[in-house]
Amino acid sequence: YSTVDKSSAWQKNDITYKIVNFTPDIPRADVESSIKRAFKVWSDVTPLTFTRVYEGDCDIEIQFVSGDHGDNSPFDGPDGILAHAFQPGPRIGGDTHFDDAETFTKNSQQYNLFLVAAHEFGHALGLNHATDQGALMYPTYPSTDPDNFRLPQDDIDAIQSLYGKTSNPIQPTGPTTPSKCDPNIVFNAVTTLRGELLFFLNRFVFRKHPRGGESDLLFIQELWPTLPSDIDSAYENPITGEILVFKEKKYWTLDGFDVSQGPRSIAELGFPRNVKKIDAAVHVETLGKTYFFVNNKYYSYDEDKQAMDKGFPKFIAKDFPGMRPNIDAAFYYKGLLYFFQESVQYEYSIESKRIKQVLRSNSWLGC
Amino acid sequence: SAAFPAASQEDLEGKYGKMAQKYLEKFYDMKTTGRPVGRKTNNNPFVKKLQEMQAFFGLEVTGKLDQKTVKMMEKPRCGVHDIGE
Repeated sequence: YSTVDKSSAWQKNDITYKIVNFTPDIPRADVESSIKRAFKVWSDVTPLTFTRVYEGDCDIEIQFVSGDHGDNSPFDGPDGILAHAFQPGPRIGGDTHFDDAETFTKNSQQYNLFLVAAHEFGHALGLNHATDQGALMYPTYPSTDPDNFRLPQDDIDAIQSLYGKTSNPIQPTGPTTPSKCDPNIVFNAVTTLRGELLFFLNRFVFRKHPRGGESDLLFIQELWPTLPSDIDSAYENPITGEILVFKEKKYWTLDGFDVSQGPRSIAELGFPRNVKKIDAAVHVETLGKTYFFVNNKYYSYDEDKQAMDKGFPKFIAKDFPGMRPNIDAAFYYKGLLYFFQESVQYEYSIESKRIKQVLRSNSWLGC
Repeated sequence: SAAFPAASQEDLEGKYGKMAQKYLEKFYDMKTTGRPVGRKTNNNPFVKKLQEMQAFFGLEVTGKLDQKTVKMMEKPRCGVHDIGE
């Protein structure tokens, strides 16, 4: 992270703000609640307090403006630049301007006002842009679920370096951004997608072509805005070209980068009620079967008949000798299964029922 | 597929060069005379600033306007500079 000098931050903890005008995109009450929540992001982790004033002087003046609005930093119409804010100081210092040419929302559609405001208030408090891709202070719009937003640790460290910690006995911690070559990396789910590999982890997905090139780290919601974070499992059915993504007792169907259906209940696929989540899923092209791994057992689903095979679930240890229960993720590639357990990956031959190789879980990412 | 169609370096610079120049002026404090920057040599301010931008975003630092760099520049973002100013 990067910040202004401590001497250029606010030299007080009680900050006032004023909402000068409103966007017509959402009701006033939603603007007010989005702004209030955006300030709370910062006050939750520091001794800072934010008080709204309705007239007179204040520290942070909030406006919705468009085009050239007299501060030598004109806005550029829809998309592009969404907002800007000035670092702490008198007069225009701390002031925050939103581009009124944008459509602001209170949901996961772009551009969520709370997310944009929380970022800008970081500037108004003295934070610069961060290079951590998962940080709130990263320069680009964060395609992350606004309802489940938690301030990332990089931003907590940044703001606390200027204003100190909260007086709460339990210090808040935030999510960190995964590093592809972390030897302890544990993926939530792995699947192929039209020749590429996707590795899901918390809010993120690593996208990689197996034949080479650098992997891209993206927010899951950047590719599929209506998908949740922290998914449990996923698989590609190459016959239909669809990907099924599972979280707890729900699943979504993806057609490339569109969410074509969902969420639906996994009961529709034939899972009994006692299945609370699917640890891993993989489609074996040569058999036309999809295997679902749940704790120490697995289910077999016939994609042609669109029904669960009879006689399942069966024990993983019996039919996949060498494999232990609680598989984190799995995918099928060029006739072999790849099972992920914690930070390890097992290359598995279905034909010989043997583990062929033990690899690090991030070996596909060039690590 | 969401993969990019192949495009030559000349194509990219021709199509996105002006946009990239504006981006670097705005967010990376690139000083120009307002005219398009010339040949992309290593001493060229465009190349240097493009490298800074690529490093900031964790992209491969090539100093050339490649697909991933263009894609990053096209993302919606905050109007505050990244470095400089």
